[in-house]
Amino acid sequence: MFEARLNASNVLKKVLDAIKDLLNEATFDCSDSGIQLQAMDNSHVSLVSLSLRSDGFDKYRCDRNLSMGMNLANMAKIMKCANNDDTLTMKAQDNADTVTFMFESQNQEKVSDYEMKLMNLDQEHLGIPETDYACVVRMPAMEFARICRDLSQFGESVVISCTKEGVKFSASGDAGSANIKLAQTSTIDKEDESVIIEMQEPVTLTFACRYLNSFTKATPLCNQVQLSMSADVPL
Amino acid sequence: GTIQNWLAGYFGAE
Repeated sequence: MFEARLNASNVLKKVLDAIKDLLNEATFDCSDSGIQLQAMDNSHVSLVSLSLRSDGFDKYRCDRNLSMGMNLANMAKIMKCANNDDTLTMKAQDNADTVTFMFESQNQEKVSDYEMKLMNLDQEHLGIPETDYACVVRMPAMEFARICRDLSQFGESVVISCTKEGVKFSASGDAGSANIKLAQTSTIDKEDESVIIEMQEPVTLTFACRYLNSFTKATPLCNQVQLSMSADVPL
Repeated sequence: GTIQNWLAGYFGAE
């Protein structure tokens, strides 16, 4: 028996919004410790690695490990039916071929349930390898999303240059060129708004705007984003 | 294909 409850459906809506443009389908691996999802995107260029710890749920029970292959477009259809503040309960029986999503309104007067067929997806054991990155930048997630959006107008790729002093984002194309520099925050009054750089050695790397803009769909999940960079390894 | 293969290997796919 698997059962996971969130007091606000909004949390899972945000998680789904963060991944559904990259993945058509994915396996949610449920165990006692929580739900894991690892999948390469449809073009096999990036990896989505998601961990929803059991203690992040308001109620969590998983008697036996369970792999639930889901079509994310169908899951999105279901999640769209929930109000943000509805309580969400996901349920599946052991060896079941369906999962149930139940939404309860705050006043308990509306209860809806949706059953979705599970899929058998190829299981691959994927993950982001432990890496000592040359530069790790922590910055406001909204600011990063804004920079990616703004620079996408000027080119198909963004160059990120990181030194101890700051981080520079650049793009260029037919319309001209654009540079955005962020200095490391001198005092950390508000942690959420700070830019913090841990640098072993400077790096200059180029990334496709298309993917950066897909990654920033996760922006509503957290105030800060961490960019970990080294030459010749993925961001 | 080459970059995709390299990335798949990097992330641990067979």
